[in-house]
Amino acid sequence: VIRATNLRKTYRMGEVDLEVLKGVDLEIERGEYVAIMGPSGSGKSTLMNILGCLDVPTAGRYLLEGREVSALREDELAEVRGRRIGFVFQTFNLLPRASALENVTLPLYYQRAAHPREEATRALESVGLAQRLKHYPSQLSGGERQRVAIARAVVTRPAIVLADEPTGNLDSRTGQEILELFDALSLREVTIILVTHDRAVAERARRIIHLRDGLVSSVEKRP
Amino acid sequence: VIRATNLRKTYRMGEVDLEVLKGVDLEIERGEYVAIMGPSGSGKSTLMNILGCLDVPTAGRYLLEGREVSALREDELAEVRGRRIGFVFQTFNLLPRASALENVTLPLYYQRAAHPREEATRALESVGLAQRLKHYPSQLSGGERQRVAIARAVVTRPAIVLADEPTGNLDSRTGQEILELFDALSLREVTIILVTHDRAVAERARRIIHLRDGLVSSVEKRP
Ligand SMILES: Nc1ncnc2c1ncn2[C@@H]1O[C@H](COP(=O)(O)OP(=O)(O)OP(=O)(O)O)[C@@H](O)[C@H]1O
Ligand SMILES: Nc1ncnc2c1ncn2[C@@H]1O[C@H](COP(=O)(O)OP(=O)(O)OP(=O)(O)O)[C@@H](O)[C@H]1O
Ligand SMILES: [Mg+2]
Ligand SMILES: [Mg+2]
Repeated sequence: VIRATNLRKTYRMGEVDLEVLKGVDLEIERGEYVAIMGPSGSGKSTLMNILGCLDVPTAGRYLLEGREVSALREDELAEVRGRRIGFVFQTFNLLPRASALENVTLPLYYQRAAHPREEATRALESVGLAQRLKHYPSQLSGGERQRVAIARAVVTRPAIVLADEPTGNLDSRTGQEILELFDALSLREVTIILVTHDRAVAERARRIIHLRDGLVSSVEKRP
Repeated sequence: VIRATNLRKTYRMGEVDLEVLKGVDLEIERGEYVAIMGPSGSGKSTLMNILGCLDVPTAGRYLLEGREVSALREDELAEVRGRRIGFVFQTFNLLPRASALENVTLPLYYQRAAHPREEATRALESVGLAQRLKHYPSQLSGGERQRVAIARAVVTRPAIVLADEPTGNLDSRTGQEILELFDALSLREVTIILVTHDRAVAERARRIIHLRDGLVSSVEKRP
């Protein structure tokens, strides 16, 4: 479902070029559960943003569900981002002036879902936030904001979930609940790509891709 | 150095009162290295903000270095926050329009330090960011922003370091370097209070305080 070839990302900083991704090749099957690990600054979030169609590579090709992403029109891209992909950001990126419930309901309105508030409520319940629906992000703990971001990413029932360090702010028990949620999605054939620094989290996946200095350094296949 | 008695924190939400801290007692010696663990939403950051003089309790007493914090004048409070305490926020709180170097230099300007840029540069080098001094927060990875926040907290050589989940966005190797930095501070008699979800991180401390539902549920003394 994902085929990326020779992905490169370079930032111009003054007269210097900073090469962040230096030629990443990636192939992910539909319904596969993959983890990405690597040192801080190795390019994981940069890679995830490209896979999530939130950023464009400087070079290389990205085929998503068989379609060349660079060739998509703006409205087709919006469709992919809104319906095919659910993205959990490393820094959550919640709307500060909307409550938890409103944050999770918003993508459903864009989709013209049948019962947005009920579906958003259920998604928040599934991450343990039934008592926090009316709280604004500033009235939530770090781990609660992270869970609102997760609920928002899964409420639209996307085909692909991209989660950038989804358990970093969670105690192990709450983290377990989130991983069980991802397991359940995986059973329903959702493709899952998780960036994590936590080896225990990565071991839930069927394959662990190790990134180092903007390149894939190794790939672990799990039994 | 820290004596907190019956700390309570309650938020009014419409007609409902949400009790977040329900009577926390805490006594921390000068130079002690303490970890705080507990489920997401249990009140850890709320407690840290009170200990860091960034928030006031709804009830209870807080003596910092023998002085009643609620009785301090605004200028005395600013002095405590600026010189006695170094705070690493769970969500980093960097100035978006200042570079990494500027973010770390700023507290030194307030202190009228002798060589602010050199000291800030050294602090950033100590967290592995020598190559990122000119980057703005939006041009940094999650773990790099976290490390800028750490450098900023320690550059003023505070007597007390309060770190709210300082390794949550770091791979284990980079996290180790940060923990060694804290060990070095501890050797110099700096009082360290770390909130963490990572058991391995907590085990570096001499005492682990477990928070659950706004109360101290148990205290582990480490050998
Ligand atoms: N807009 C930008 N301009 C310049 N450099 C950037 C920009 N965005 C990211 N970088 C650099 O690219 C590198 C990779 O960033 P990225 O966010 O992908 O890392 P990461 O692997 O996700 O790290 P972490 O584990 O800390 O989250 C970092 O060293 C960062 O400083
Ligand atoms: N301004 C506020 N108004 C109302 N409720 C709040 C406010 N700030 C925090 N809370 C609530 O207080 C509780 C404790 O928050 P706190 O940030 O201290 O938790 P925490 O232990 O640090 O959690 P985490 O591990 O997720 O960071 C949370 O359930 C949160 O929803
Ligand atoms: Mg990242
Ligand atoms: Mg917290």
